[in-house]
Amino acid sequence: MNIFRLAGDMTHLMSIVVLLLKIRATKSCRGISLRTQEMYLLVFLCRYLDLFYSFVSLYNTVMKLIFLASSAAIVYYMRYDRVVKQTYDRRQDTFRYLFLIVPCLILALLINHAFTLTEILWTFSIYLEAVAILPQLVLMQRTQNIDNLTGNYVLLLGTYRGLYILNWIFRFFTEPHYRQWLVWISGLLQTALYGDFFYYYFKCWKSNKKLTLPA
Amino acid sequence: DDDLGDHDEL
Repeated sequence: MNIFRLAGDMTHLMSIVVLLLKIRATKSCRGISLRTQEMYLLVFLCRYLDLFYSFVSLYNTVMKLIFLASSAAIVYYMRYDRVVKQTYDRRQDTFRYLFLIVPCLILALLINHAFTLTEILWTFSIYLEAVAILPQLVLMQRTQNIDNLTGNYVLLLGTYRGLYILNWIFRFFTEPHYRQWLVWISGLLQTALYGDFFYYYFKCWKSNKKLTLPA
Repeated sequence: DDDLGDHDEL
């Protein structure tokens, strides 16, 4: 565990805390894509199957359980909470998630490290995580009114991905056997998707304007 | 490929 990895995990955790805070405190999920959140839940469900058969560390296990529980809670609130679900932008959040899920599944079947069920599901989760933010980004482009918590949520998610890249660079030089090109390519793509968002986030922040993304 | 199996990241 290096400092970049820990900082990345903590940023990831903070992004989820910010999102849960927004939902619980404001009783609103306005501006949040349920499709992105459902895909994150799917990502965690597929990736953390190893909870059943392998143990890395207590930290690892606890974090996996937190990510599973929190992402399930977010989806639950958005779908079933009597008050929160009424604030969901159903008509704006129309990204077809099968367009992402199906290609990722096919790619995982074709390009993986080992042709076993758990390995394919793990690979699928890596590919899907790379693109799962897309419905959220599209939704933010459509809704011109992006509140601070939503903006910060996406900023934290993007920062987490950036820190993971630093973590991989660090591991590349310190761990001779660490060569996970499949993870790297997906991770680079995923981080690149935030590029636009970062650009406009800091542009608006510098000029003290409310965050908007050009359509 | 022994290094590929341990998915120690989150």
